[in-house]
Amino acid sequence: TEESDYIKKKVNAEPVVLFSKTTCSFCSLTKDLLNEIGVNYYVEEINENENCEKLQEAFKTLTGERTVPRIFIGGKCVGGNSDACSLHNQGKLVTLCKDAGAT
Amino acid sequence: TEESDYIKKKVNAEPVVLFSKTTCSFCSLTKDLLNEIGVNYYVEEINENENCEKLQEAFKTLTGERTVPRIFIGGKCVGGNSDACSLHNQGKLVTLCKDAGAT
Ligand SMILES: N[C@@H](CCC(=O)N[C@@H](CS)C(=O)NCC(=O)O)C(=O)O
Ligand SMILES: N[C@@H](CCC(=O)N[C@@H](CS)C(=O)NCC(=O)O)C(=O)O
Ligand code: FES
Repeated sequence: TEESDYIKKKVNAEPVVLFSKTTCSFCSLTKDLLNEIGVNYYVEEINENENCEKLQEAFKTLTGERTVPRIFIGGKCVGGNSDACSLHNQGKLVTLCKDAGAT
Repeated sequence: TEESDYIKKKVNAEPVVLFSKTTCSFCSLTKDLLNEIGVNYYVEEINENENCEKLQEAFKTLTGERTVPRIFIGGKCVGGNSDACSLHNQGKLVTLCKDAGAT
């Protein structure tokens, strides 16, 4: 779909890409975490996009889930907020971001 | 407003009342917390209500915030998820619920 192509283009253009909704506290937590570890990242607020529903359908196809936050590092989806926190607790989040060139 | 009256009626009808959205992880966290402490509570999923926007405007007027989750104990708004967690960490949440007759 157009939206699938759009997502692939975005996640390959920057090391860390976060698809978010401005109204969502879980997305805020993810931003706080990324800010805490000091990586550069691109945030797309999908609730401000008229194609939001189609984007979420594309997330489902591409990543198995339609939820936000949806986090991509080095072009690969690492999941949502819980996944990012889990990776960080294992000491892996910073490494993934470094290897992708985000810090 | 009609919505303000509706909210007041609801929060006075049950000791613990949670206004929630089915799509919101912060609301899920609050439900988990209330389940953990074992209190009885009434949940209204406002995103399934056609008057959702007006309900949120009424929350703003009545409680100072329009966000979910919006938690009422003994007819009084104790705030959102962060507030409930903070109260619980201080050992106060269970007491409030007990005093209101929720457990
Ligand atoms: N465990 C997931 C939860 C993801 C989730 O349920 N996200 C909600 C918002 S908090 C969502 O996308 N709901 C559907 C929607 O907004 O369309 C995570 O940690 O990211
Ligand atoms: N700190 C607040 C955050 C509340 C908040 O920002 N809620 C979001 C959803 S997570 C919200 O209601 N956004 C506006 C909306 O959904 O209309 C809490 O702990 O409850
Ligand atoms: S919408 Fe409430 S945590 Fe995501």
